[in-house]
Amino acid sequence: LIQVKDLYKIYQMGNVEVRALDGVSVDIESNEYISIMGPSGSGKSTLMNLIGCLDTPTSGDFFMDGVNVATMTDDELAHIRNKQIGFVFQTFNLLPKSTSLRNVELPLIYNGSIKASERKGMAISALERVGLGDRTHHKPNELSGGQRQRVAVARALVNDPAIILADEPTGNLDSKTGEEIMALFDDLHQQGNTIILVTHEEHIAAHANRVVRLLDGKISEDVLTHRA
Amino acid sequence: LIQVKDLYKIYQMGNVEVRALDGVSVDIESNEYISIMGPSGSGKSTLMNLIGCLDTPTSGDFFMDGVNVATMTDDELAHIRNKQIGFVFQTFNLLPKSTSLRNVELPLIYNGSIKASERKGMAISALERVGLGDRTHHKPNELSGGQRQRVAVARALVNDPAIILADEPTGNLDSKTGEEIMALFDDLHQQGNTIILVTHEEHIAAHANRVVRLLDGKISEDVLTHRA
Ligand SMILES: Nc1ncnc2c1ncn2[C@@H]1O[C@H](COP(=O)(O)OP(=O)(O)OP(=O)(O)O)[C@@H](O)[C@H]1O
Ligand SMILES: Nc1ncnc2c1ncn2[C@@H]1O[C@H](COP(=O)(O)OP(=O)(O)OP(=O)(O)O)[C@@H](O)[C@H]1O
Ligand SMILES: [Mg+2]
Ligand SMILES: [Mg+2]
Repeated sequence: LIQVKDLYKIYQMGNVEVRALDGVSVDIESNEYISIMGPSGSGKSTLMNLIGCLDTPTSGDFFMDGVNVATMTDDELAHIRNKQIGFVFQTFNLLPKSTSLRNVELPLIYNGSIKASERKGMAISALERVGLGDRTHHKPNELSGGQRQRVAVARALVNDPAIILADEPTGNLDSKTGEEIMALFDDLHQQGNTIILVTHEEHIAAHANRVVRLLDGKISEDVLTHRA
Repeated sequence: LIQVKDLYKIYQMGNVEVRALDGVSVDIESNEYISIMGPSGSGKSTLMNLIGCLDTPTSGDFFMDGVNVATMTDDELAHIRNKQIGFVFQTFNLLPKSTSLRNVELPLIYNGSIKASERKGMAISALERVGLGDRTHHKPNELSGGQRQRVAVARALVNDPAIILADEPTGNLDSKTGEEIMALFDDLHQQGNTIILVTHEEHIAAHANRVVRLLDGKISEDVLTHRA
């Protein structure tokens, strides 16, 4: 499904080189449930943004379903980003002037085949699944930090994408609410979706069955874990 | 030091009333180390913003050193916010176009008595204390999520404020980096500062010696905990 080969992401800051990714290779099959861990600054979000086709590497190859992403047209990339991948950003990236409902509807608007009346129903049900059925008309600054995070989760799931990339989806949530969100990801995995999750919390990573650890832009460990 | 009496914060959303705080009373002595916990949306950030003099309540009283904050002039409030309180925001609130160094220097610029050359040295040492001595010239979008959070911590501490209000200061940090930041707060508490910390992680709350739990805008528990 996803093949990353020798990926580098290097930033030139004046005369200093920052190697966010320093040669990363990983293969991900369909319907895997992977957690990406590692210290702050080790390259987790950088790797997620590359897999999510939101950024381009400095060098290295990245294949989706056998096709090299570097050879794809903008339309093909947009299709992957909007239809195949659901992305939960570490910084939520909600539209500040839109309500929760409008924010969650956004991926459905790009998906031209869904009628407006259907969109609203799908967005409301996604918000209910993350426990925010009573916050549909709140704008982001009228929500708590964890509520904004959950709107970002609802937006990523509303289009029922095959691959879900979630960057620290429970960082602002208390344990009970965090486990409710993880139950959603577990369900989606059971239904055949591929889940890739960045987390720094071991009990959240325990939901996955493979852990990829990054350290200073390199993979320091890639192990299958046994789920109870 | 801090006395909160019957505080309410109510938002009117059309015909729905949202009670972010629904009658909260709490007394905080000097040099206490308190963690505030509770589910997502329970009112933790709202309470922190009121204690940090960044917001005004709908009703109720709030005294700092025996003086009712509602009777203070804007200058007196600004003095408290800039000199007595260091605030780590849940959303970091860094200036996007300024480097880490400039962001951390900001509270020192308000403090008219510090020379420019001194300011730079204080800001660099604050960034070194949070492990970001090699990221002084990065702007926020050139940093990882956890690095931005640590710049926000450095900015809150640089002025050596008597009271530190930290809203989820380790939400984006791996355990090791999180513990390094907690060691900073522990040190400041040992030196006589008052620390009030919102967290959803029990092992982070364990650094404090009192836990105040919020539930639906009310205090559900307020207990002293025994630190090892
Ligand atoms: N400007 C606003 N208008 C309307 N409702 C608001 C506003 N700000 C906050 N709220 C509501 O008030 C409640 C408390 O918000 P608050 O940010 O204090 O929660 P919190 O405990 O910090 O949550 P989290 O752990 O998710 O950060 C939430 O349910 C939120 O939706
Ligand atoms: N635009 C940029 N310019 C320069 N350096 C950058 C840029 N973006 C990221 N970096 C650096 O690349 C490294 C990796 O960043 P990344 O966001 O991937 O880390 P992360 O593992 O997600 O960290 P965290 O757990 O704190 O979110 C960091 O050290 C960061 O400072
Ligand atoms: Mg990150
Ligand atoms: Mg909050």
